[in-house]
Amino acid sequence: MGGWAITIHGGAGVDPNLPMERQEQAKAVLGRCLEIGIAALRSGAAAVDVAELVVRELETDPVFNSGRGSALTALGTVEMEASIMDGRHRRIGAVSGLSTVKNPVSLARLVMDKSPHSYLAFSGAEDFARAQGVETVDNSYFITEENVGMLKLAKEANSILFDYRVPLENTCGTSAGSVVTMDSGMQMNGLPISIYAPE
Amino acid sequence: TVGCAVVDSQGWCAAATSTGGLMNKMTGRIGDSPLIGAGTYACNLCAVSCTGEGEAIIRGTLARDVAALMEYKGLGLQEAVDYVINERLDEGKAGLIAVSNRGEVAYGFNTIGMFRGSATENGFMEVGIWE
Repeated sequence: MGGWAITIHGGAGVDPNLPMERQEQAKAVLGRCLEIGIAALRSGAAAVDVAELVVRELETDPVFNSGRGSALTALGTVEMEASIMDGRHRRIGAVSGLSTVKNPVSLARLVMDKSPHSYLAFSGAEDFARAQGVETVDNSYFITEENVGMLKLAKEANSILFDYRVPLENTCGTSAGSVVTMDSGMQMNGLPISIYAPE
Repeated sequence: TVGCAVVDSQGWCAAATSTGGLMNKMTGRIGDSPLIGAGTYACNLCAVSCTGEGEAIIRGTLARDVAALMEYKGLGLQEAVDYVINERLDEGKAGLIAVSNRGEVAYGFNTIGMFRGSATENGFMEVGIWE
């Protein structure tokens, strides 16, 4: 065996004009979460426990699109999803359509460990969460001012589904009034690359 | 989307992925993150977590394909990741992170950037965004 190793991500599809301040903020969160994982691995924790632990930390920080700070639906609500897989026995757990569960990855873990199923969604997943006593919060906990602004821009810019966050005014190289005009020449999904921000 | 792939000191691999999905998505939309084999996969050889446009990741069954290339074709971790990114994924759509049971880390993406970080027992540690 080659020893432990860990790798994490906070989303793909980054605005090339992302301000340095935002880049440093994201790197700081990644570094902190990596250190949490490293400490757990050094103490002998199992891979599946470390994966859950680290993703919980990433979910809790609104810098990335999961948990608090999640992307919004067209109706302005949050519907989160998560999964976990333990390669040891190919055990899996997955959840979708969550609106009140603070840490979706931990509910996925409970689906894996405490249910006879692999995947629960929407009201069934929420019911399971309550039966398991996991921490729940009001849907508004997940909705940040930044995401409300991003949804507004997404709706104004185009009716298509956005893969990545649309940057707010003066944050990521675009503004509300010029979402589709600041074209650096590159396009993604038929839209100027300049309108895309971190997922 | 956020994700983590880990191999522990016993050589066991695990992966987890969590997301809010797409901004302005339709209610009821399911992405790749909860779909085992698409956005997340782990077995005795490797663990993988994906991020990007869920529909493209689902079409490419990216996570499972990395494992399958290692299992059936005997590719190394980075080779398998590169193959999947270059041959199975639509241009500009997504990225992924992976570990092997041998303590290797790998990543690949064809978007402008991907927020990522890696560390190994031998002291390697890296946090990055761009290529």
